[in-house]
Amino acid sequence: SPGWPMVINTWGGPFVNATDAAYEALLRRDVSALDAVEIGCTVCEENQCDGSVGFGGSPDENCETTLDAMIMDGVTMKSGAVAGLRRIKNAIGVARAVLEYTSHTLLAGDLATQFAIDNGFQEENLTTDATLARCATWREGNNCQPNYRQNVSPDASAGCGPYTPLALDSSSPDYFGLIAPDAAQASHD
Amino acid sequence: TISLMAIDAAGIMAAGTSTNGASFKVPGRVGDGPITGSGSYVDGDVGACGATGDGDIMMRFLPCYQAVENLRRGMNPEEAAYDAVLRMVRKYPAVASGIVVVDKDGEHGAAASGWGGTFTYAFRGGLMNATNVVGVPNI
Repeated sequence: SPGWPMVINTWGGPFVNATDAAYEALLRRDVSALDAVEIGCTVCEENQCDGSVGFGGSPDENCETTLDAMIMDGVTMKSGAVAGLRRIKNAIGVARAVLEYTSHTLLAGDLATQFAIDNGFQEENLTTDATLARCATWREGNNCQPNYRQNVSPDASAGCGPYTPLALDSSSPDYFGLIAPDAAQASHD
Repeated sequence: TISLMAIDAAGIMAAGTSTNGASFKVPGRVGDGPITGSGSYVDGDVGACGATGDGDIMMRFLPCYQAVENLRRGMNPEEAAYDAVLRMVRKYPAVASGIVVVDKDGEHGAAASGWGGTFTYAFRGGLMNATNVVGVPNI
């Protein structure tokens, strides 16, 4: 242990700016551990870290970036979270607002966005030119590969949708293989 | 994904996670990041955990809840992280996962699986002048 105060987080490289921001904030006596978590994660969101945090990264099939965030207080065990947050950049800030201004734990989707707007967060487009270029390559250059669809027609491992579900039969030899695959995700959170 | 844990000068702990998820996901998909006990978890009496990886798989195991409970049962942070990762690897051998654990005294450790490169974590505390980055081999 290096002693207190202390900050520790996943990943090095561009994520170190978040570590430093949170640690340096904790050196000020008026900043709490919760504040430091919010400050560190916000730095990563603003800097887009390695592309896996914040606006513009990890677009969905429709090229939209949505954000997930959660913050937890180690004293009260209370947590606030947002899932599939649309059009708001500061996801960890909205999660903090869920923690501070509601007795709920998780808000999702468009209604989480509305909560954020009601709490003073600015609605913004999370798509960037880089997002659009990446999406175009995925759709037109790579024929929508990889993707997360299965048991659909047309074959999702070979082409783009729209997809329709295939009838499933639990006596099929492939059925349980699809439920517990050895495969990893095509990309990670 | 960033999953970050903080201990203030009085030993008060907090944790959090922020992510934009997986690329080219089905619209509406939510990963492990906002799930308490999966993306991160903290009990200030014991310690905290942060996670990153294949969220669709990880959120089925609540690995950060498991890791903090492992601390409570007497494991050190590295052992706690290793056990949490191993529980996922046993069922999903190819899962990409990275678990970082810190106890209430600031002792820390991590475990990882399935990365093409090396999973890393960063920490800074006490009187350190700069952040240290630690590489974690896949189990």
